[in-house]
Amino acid sequence: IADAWRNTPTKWYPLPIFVGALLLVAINYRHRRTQSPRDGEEKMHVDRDGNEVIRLRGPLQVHVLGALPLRNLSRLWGYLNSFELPVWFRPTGFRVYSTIFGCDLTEIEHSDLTHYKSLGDFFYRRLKDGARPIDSAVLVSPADGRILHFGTVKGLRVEQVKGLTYSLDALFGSSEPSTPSSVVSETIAFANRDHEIVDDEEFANVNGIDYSLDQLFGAHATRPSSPDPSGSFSSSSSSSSSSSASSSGTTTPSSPRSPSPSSLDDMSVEEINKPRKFGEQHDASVPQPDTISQVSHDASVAADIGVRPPLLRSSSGLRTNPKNDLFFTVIYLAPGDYHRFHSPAAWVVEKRRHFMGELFSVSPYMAKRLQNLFVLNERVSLLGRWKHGFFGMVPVGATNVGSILLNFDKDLRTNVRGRRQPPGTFTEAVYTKASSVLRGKPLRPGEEMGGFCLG
Amino acid sequence: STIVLVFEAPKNFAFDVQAGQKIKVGQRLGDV
Repeated sequence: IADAWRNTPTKWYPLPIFVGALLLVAINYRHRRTQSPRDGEEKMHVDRDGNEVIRLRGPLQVHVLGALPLRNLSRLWGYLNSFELPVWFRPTGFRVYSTIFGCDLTEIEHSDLTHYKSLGDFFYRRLKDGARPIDSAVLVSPADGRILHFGTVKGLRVEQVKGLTYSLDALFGSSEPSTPSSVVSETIAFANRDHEIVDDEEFANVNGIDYSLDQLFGAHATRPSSPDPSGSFSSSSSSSSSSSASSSGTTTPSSPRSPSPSSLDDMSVEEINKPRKFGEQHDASVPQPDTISQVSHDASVAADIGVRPPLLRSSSGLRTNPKNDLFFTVIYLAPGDYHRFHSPAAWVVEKRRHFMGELFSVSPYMAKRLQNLFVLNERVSLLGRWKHGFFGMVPVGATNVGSILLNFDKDLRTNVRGRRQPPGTFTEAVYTKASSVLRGKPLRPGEEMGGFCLG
Repeated sequence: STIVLVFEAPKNFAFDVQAGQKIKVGQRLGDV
């Protein structure tokens, strides 16, 4: 060994050097993009406007992962899994996948596995009717998975894991409109001061990691996007990082729905509130005008939550009753789990905010190490209300499942190519036209809302 | 993938789950 160490000549091959240099450039670029818009303010973790700055923080392996082109990898993964598989291979291939990841093939909608054309198709499988009975409790699980964490929101911070928290402002965002020029592209920062939350303003990520509500759900609306051809909601692009406001946002032609009061009155409350079995849910797509089923559906949710003025009056839509608390729970979906999500309660979705972001893995391993994981990743914040007040639901994407679908929002596109909007910005859609009674999209407990797709 | 729920509820709301517990769609999460 000593002889080899002394006498072996060193040959510098150009390819490894080139690859190494590229990697260094990528890491440096990534570091500059995520770390240092303003060095003087870094210690305070706030920007000039006093908004919290969300950056990549964690051990070395987190930063190595952060240097990878995760979004491109995610799209490549989705593309590869969209290939149609040979019919003869499908049963064997899906059984192997199911064995590895623990899928229960007895409960899927199509027992003939050749029905699923690709792994992506199998991944987004439906379950048989009745496979998931819906409990009569006010809050039920929206998905198959594992409870990572739950508790109450303290100081507007959500605990990701013990000791790591994130801000509610980051999670939900606030509603103050701003212009695109005011977007702080280097940070994900959120203004808290517009919130009217009574006391505690914070939440938890998992075992001590927390995040802000605004960071999780979004903050400011900005430039208008193209009109919605369906006419079902208005849309605007938003930044959660700036506090300078200039009104923008736009509305689109509304759909001519006007449910008749007599139809609402005819509904029996007992019938309306009857717990539904999985598979009995209505089609969750945006309703057609004046359909009796939709009116009944709206009436049923109205009976549960009461038809009240929208509660989303503050920046994140968070104005809590002093007699209430803010609660949170985090559910992790493993690769083998059923990946559609359902309504966890009777509630009305008033708006959704699609946050651009990274696509880190959201496995418990990463959740324990990467602070602000759930407000760094691409996500869709759904804001609304239920009978107890504010209700928010945030499907968070991951490397393997970057695509989030909403059945009632066909315009939502996540993990798309092209010019990326700055991190921390979001596009917003308001569902006020989905139900003229409830001024939002009403959902029953257990009603299918959408799901996660590969890539 | 992950789903985060944040909601307002009366102070007597109680979760019926444990951290780390596996759960399925429609299963009780908590009640007032």
